[in-house]
Amino acid sequence: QVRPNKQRKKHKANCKRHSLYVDFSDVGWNDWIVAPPGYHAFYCQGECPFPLADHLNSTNHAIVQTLVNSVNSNIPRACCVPTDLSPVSLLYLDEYERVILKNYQDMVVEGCGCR
Amino acid sequence: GARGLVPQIGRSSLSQDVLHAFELRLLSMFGLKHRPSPSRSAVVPQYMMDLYSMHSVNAEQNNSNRPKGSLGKGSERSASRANTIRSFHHDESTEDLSSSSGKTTQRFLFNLTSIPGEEFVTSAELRIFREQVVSSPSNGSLAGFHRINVHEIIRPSGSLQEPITRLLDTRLVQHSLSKWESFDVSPAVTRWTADGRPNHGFVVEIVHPDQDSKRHVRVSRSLHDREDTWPQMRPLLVTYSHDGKGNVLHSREKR
Repeated sequence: QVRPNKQRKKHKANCKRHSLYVDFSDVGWNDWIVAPPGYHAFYCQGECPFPLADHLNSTNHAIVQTLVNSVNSNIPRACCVPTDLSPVSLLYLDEYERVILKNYQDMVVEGCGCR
Repeated sequence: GARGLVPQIGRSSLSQDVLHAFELRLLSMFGLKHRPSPSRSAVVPQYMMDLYSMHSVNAEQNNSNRPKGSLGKGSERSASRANTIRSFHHDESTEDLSSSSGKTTQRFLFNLTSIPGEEFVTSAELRIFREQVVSSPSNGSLAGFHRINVHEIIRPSGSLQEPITRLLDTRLVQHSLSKWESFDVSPAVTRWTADGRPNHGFVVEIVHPDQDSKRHVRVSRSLHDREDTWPQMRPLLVTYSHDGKGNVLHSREKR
């Protein structure tokens, strides 16, 4: 039932991946990082509402936690977190001006989910 | 520098110390103790750019400028077991070039102390550029050919004795072509890095048929005509290693 006197709750977006570009020139790191000039890191944000839908990529535990939260708000909802990450290759000059190409793991969010 | 990464909200309340600590944390994530500050003269070898284009998971799709055929199957195979590729130029102050009776030898010393102890070198290649030599045809069956031998120095030469070396790789090349040659020097680099044996460097021996073709293999600045192109043409040692963290470098895939 709609209660006209109460302000309607603002709709919050569900957990999903959002764009986040890290530009190395913004932090002055472009003098030693040769390539790439920056990279798409992404981030996860959004609600994990009850009941958890399949596309929210949740675990059984997250479903239980969300269920408990729906009857006891002292227990927090599941969190929207990265569930899949991928590496990034950087070509850079080190302290001795030697050129290094290195693969750094878990730098890009590929998928988000409720955990 | 880290200021740009900190979100607008709450930025003003962060002190310089916090920002500095934040940057150090980021650098440590990259395996660096402090922020590198390379000079303007720092040279990035084209080969490393090519390797980046080939193995980077985030490289631009358009890399049509990449020289075709510059990366062999060998580098692809080496990178398939590594997550780090490092390049080194030799210390020119320690080089020792000598030439006599159709043979040129050059001693190279590469300082590999910057390779962290926890990194395991899976392979290494010594890359040498040779520039086309146009010479008059000769009657000999081996005319137009050079042999390049790469040795590891096991014990340096003393006052009365010759150095003790062992052959690492050898190749017969034609001097009518301009081309980079890659020599497998993995056994020596592994001995120096993993086994902790002393690094006395390499000896590259070039057997050439005549004086005209002596300059074909560019093992020394003195054999290269142009000073401005030397930084990109000089010998390069490339090591492939793994630090035990994360995935290996692989050929770029469409995402």
